[in-house]
Amino acid sequence: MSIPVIVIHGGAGAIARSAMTPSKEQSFRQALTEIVATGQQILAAGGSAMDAVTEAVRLLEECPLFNAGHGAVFTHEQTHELDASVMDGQTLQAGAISCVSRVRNPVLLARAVMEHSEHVLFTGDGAEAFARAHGFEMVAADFFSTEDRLQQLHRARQRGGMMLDHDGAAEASGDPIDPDNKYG
Amino acid sequence: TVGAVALDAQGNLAAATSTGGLTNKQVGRVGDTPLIGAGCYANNRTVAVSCTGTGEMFMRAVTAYDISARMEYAGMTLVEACDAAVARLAELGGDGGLIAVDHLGNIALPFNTGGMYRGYGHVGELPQVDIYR
Repeated sequence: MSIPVIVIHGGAGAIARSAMTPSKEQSFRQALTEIVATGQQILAAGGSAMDAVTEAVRLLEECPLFNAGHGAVFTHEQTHELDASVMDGQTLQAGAISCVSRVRNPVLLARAVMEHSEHVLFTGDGAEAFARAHGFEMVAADFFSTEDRLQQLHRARQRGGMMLDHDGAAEASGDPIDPDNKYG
Repeated sequence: TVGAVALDAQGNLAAATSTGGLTNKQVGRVGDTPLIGAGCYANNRTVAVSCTGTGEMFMRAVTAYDISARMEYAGMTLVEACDAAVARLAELGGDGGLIAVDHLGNIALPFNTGGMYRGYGHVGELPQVDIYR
């Protein structure tokens, strides 16, 4: 029998560790460490892989450092659109949602789609109606906003492009945007 | 984008992915995250995968399922399948990476761009985290 294991990621960005302030790097490391530890505890207690990945992603959504849930990036219209999915390797069951803006934890809604619907993917208003029908916590549209992400949007708008998750070079160097970032 | 993959004590795999998309994206644009087989996939016979990066390329390459298919149909190892999938991603002009765990508990964290935030932990061991250049 293999040893249970959890692996997490916090996104992809054009900014490497070398461009990040020490305090910011420590914040990322601490968050990642705590979330991995939580996943390990679930697995050690006999919890399922689905329970472990759901809780890990929920915690990542709750952390403003990462581009999901609270701390999500802005669209061009200065709104948020959140997407999520889950898949169970034992049953090949899957659930997903896209373009929601009021559901606090999109990954929990994706799992609910998997467990309580004959369908796989709901989007926009339909996804949020499904959430309400299943008693999900709904939040104000600005719940997901952070000042860092707003500034990131302003920089992207100035450059007329899009960016992946992490724009750490700007805060570390004072440069308005990483000159090597082809998304901005 | 964030994600997680896991193998539990019963030998079951699972994957989850969540995102706010790209900064300054056009409203209504959807990437690979909610698309099963592109940004998220799990199959006990092969692997669990969660992706992050330029979503359009992961969609065109059907990256998460591609890894599973390479393992199931071509007999590749986890690392071989992941490396091939990331190479395919690069051919399409995509940046990013993925995390994966196979049914034997092997893990892979390949990427082709910087700023990759990763963590993993086997039960009974200390969590390992890093931010990869």
